[in-house]
Amino acid sequence: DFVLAIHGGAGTILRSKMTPEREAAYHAGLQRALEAGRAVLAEGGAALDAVTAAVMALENEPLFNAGRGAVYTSAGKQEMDAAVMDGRDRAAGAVAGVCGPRNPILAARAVMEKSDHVFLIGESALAFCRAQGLDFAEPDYFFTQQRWDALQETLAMRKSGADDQDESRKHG
Amino acid sequence: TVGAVAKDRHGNLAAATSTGGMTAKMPGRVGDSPVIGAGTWADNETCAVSGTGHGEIFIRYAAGHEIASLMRYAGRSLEESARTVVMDMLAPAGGSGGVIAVGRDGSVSLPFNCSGMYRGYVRGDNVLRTAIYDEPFRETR
Repeated sequence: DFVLAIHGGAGTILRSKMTPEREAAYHAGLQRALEAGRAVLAEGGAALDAVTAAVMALENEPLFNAGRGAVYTSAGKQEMDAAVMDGRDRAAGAVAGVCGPRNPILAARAVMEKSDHVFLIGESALAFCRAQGLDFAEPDYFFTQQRWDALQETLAMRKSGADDQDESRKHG
Repeated sequence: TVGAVAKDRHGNLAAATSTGGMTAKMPGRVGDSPVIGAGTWADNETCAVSGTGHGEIFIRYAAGHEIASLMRYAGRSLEESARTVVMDMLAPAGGSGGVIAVGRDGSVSLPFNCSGMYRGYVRGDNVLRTAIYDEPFRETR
């Protein structure tokens, strides 16, 4: 039968900062992603479509560090990376350093399915996505106060020389 | 970082990973997520893998491909291979994080060497299992 596994990152927030409400929200986000992929597989759909659906659901959740919930670079910008691979024939597609496509995983999949390449980056990747008609979002769609505050805290700690013990800021 | 791996009813595997990177990363820095063989890998003969963590180490150890190679050439199980890479290779090198993986036989492995990893899986029984830290999975139908 089918099986689907997902992760929402190893950058879990400190246990001391975890509240019952936050914990419930994370579980609910994971469940929505599992359900998105499960629905594909239960209908006899392809693993490739299931992982795409699951990752899109996670990208749409501001809780997780991808897509809508992406963190900020030291310059206060967002740069997203994504990749997809098909086990049937090792077809693969990836993008890096992009901000604009609502779902970066669809950009990676477009590279795999609509180009002769495996990996596109930056402005050329964005131009390719536009040419493929992918859905773009305005910058405010990707803004989350939590991620912006995390950037300010990290920059302040770097300036002061303090060690950042919070894995949610140290990990992707 | 987020990711998904799956095996469908036809026996095909796939992997996908997406990330915003690390907070306050250097502009232009690329981690393991989009690097095929490091943070993302799928091959019907072995497994599908998606990683999350200290990307530079995952790249240097070709984490996803290494798991597949242990299965292919050393005949190890998915669980042995994934744990070997995450616990014995990545962790000593400073590569904190984890992976999710499914094998060609439908096995699932979700090892991590840090305090937690937002994770979950579902099989044909349609029970959604999710976990964050080293606690038992919550089951939802």
